[in-house]
Amino acid sequence: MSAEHLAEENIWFDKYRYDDAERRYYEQMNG
Amino acid sequence: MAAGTLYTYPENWRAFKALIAAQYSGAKVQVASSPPQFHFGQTNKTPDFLKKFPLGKVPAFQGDDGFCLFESNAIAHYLGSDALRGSSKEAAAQVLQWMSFADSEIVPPASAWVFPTLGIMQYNKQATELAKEEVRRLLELLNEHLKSRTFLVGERVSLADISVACALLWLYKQVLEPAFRQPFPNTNRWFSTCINQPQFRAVLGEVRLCEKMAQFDA
Amino acid sequence: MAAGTLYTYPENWRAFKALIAAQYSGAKVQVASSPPQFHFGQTNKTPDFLKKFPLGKVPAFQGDDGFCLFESNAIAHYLGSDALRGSSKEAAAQVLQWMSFADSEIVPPASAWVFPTLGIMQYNKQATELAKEEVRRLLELLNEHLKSRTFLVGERVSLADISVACALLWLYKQVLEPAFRQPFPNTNRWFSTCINQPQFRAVLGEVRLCEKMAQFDA
Repeated sequence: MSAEHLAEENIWFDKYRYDDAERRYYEQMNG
Repeated sequence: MAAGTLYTYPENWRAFKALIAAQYSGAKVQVASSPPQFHFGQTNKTPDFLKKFPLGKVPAFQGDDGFCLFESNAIAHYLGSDALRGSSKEAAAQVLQWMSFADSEIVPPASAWVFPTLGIMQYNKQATELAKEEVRRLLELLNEHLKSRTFLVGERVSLADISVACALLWLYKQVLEPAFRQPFPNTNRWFSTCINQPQFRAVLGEVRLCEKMAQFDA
Repeated sequence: MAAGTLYTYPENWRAFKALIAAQYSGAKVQVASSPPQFHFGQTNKTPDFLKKFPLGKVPAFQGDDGFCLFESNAIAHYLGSDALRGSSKEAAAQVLQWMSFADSEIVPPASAWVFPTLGIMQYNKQATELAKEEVRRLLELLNEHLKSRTFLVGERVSLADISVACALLWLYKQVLEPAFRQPFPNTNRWFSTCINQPQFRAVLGEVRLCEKMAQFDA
């Protein structure tokens, strides 16, 4: 039952994609 | 000494942080996690609850004095002791550093890996493999940090250990089988020390470490 | 008084939190964000940097006394003043509550909506629409909370305002056009008050609010 409740948490599953994109963007910006 | 009610659902690892903190500080916390006191999915959608906790999320804490608080790290910080919070400016900052680290670095990949094994999320091979590598990297980072340390900040348990251990809980219970966790002896030692502290045990009970990596539950 | 160097890249909204906090506390912070002091993408991958900041991420702070710290909320907390951190246990907990709220509730949908408009990420119509609704909900939550309050916690600026305002910064600059933000007058009033504080201005410069919602930058 508690596992089902866990499913209701809003987890930023694709945070790594955003982190990567941000990192690449600013790495590019900074030459 | 803080005293009040913590609204949550059973086995909510985020609530564990506050309850373990309360074990250390002696704060008197009533847990409301089942009807009639609190019915997750219903009570937290009522106007009365939303007035106090606008996000409608748990854990949520209401003090006997009426003081209301949401976000699990804030509740754990409030219910903890000065020692848990870090008794110097530097220690307090390091405690917050690891609490943020737990939420922003550990929880996303941990959830991506564990949720499918609990049958609460569709399995995706690529996402799981990426999450595994990310978890490996985080365990190594902790392993390095804990090489010459017993606890994450200072010489005693702090909210840093409580937060990071709770964020790793499902991983150690579900998927970190001995072969996978073998390269991280310091992290494993630290985790084992934490979960065997009386205050952790009082909340978590006996934590059985994963023996065989759970696969996704179709 | 803390003093040291903040490693970051220019225009890093996470670093803004620490720099604004330092404006309030008087902490002496050198910013290292461009060569030769710091070259993002290179310096943060060197063994020396990784030894101090194992995640290799910025912002990262090194005190003149050698004390090292990562995670932006922890750095801002460390560089801030007691008043910014909340001068009572309750206020300090509420400050942490809003700092967590900013990172866990605002940043994900804000990134999903704004990144494509900056050309940082591929545009995805469904993700953007979901993010818009989520941002609307968060602005409404803040609007309700700020109905009878000037600042998020207590009667003065705290790290809560700094964190939430910085998390909303790109939204107000890029996409929250007047028609979209019109239903949230209290949130708008509060944001405007914050960014016009001398300490915010010293770091952010003049913030021009969005006049027309930016679309994704193909």
